[in-house]
Order: sequence, then structure tokens, then C-alpha cells
Amino acid sequence: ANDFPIARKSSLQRFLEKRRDRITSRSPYAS
Amino acid sequence: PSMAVFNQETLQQRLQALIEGARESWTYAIFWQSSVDFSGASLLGWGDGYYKGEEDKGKRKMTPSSVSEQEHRKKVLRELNSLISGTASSSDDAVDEEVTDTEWFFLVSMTQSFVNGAGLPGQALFNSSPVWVVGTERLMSSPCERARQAQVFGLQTMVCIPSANGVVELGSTELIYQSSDLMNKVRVLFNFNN
Repeated sequence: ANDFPIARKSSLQRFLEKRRDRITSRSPYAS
Repeated sequence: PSMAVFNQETLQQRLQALIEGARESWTYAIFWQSSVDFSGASLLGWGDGYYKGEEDKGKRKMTPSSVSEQEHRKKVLRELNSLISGTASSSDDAVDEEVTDTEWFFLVSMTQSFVNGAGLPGQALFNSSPVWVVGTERLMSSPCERARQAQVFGLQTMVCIPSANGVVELGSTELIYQSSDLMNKVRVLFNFNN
């Protein structure tokens, strides 16, 4: 993770946010 | 009527449009951006990517050997999450969910680049010709490291289509055979004027 290129941070951020959304929507507790 | 201007925002929208508008089930799309390094050699590096995921996500059974691999992936993801959020540790439950093979392959792709002619994306750019590899056997026996890596992570189809400024790569966990419709879409969506 320390070697992750700074220039890719926006792509990484988007990926992590969408992943969180996908996981949350799969949760049985999701509204 | 004018051609699109290349920028990060429209790039993401184009990748999304390409995947979400396709009849086939693509797992991800990446735009490898062409540039020139300090020595004057041409290089393909990460431009942007759109990850959709696969239909059977989460159904795969964990094998004992993949438990330690999962721990490693989760650890890296926690660190990356901290890098983004700016906090030392994360209490985000989503980070501790299983990191699928295709998620990991996509994530690792962000750190990769290809010199002219190397790898499937480099080959497509160098020959100005699309590369379409379908099936586990063909991916596994490819001289390109990226194709073999894709097969290891469960992908069954990998396509690289050259365009202005770079190469569009698509991957799927399903078998998808060559389609002129997809190539036409790439030509329209990624025909930048700068």
C-alpha cells in the first residue's frame, strides 16, 4: 500500500466508495 | 458534433457507458493512457478504470490456501482506505468484506504500466489492432504476463482495443466472443480530439 501511486488516488477512492456501496446494498440490514 | 475532449471526468463516464450499455457482461473496463517517459520511450499507464463486478460475486467458496491471501488483501485494502481517508485506522466494515479475485486484479492494475509493445495493451497499441483473447486455455498460454495473470484471477475474456491517446481494455469472467459492436462503441466513445 505504501507503494501505491499518488496519481491513482482518485481512481482508488472511486473504487473504494463503489465497493462500499455494493457491500452495503447487499447487507440484510440495508434499508 | 465536435469530438470529445480528453479529461478525467469524461473518461470515467465513457468507461461506465461502455460497460453498462453493453449487452455482454463485462467485469471491468480500463483506459490505458499513452504517454512518453523521460527517455523518450512510449509508455501506457493507468488512465482510469470502471469496475462493475461479476454476477456470482460472493458465491465462491474460500479454500484454506486462500484464507491467508484474503488476510493479505484485506490488510492492503485497510491501508489503502487509510491512505484515502487520511486516518490511521478504519472502522469501515466494508473493508473487511472478502476482496474478490477480480477486485484484486483491478486494484493491482492501478499500479501497472506497459512499455511500447509489451503486455496485451502494449501489443494492441503497437500493432494498432485489437487483441481479443477468449477462454482460460488461451489466456493461460498467452505470452503476455497480464493475460496469464487475468486467468489466475478468474477472468475468461480479455480485450484490448487501441484508440486515440491509449488503449481500452475490457475483462470478463464470462466467455465473450469478438463483437464489432463493441469495437465501434470504443471508436465513438474514445475518439478524443487532443
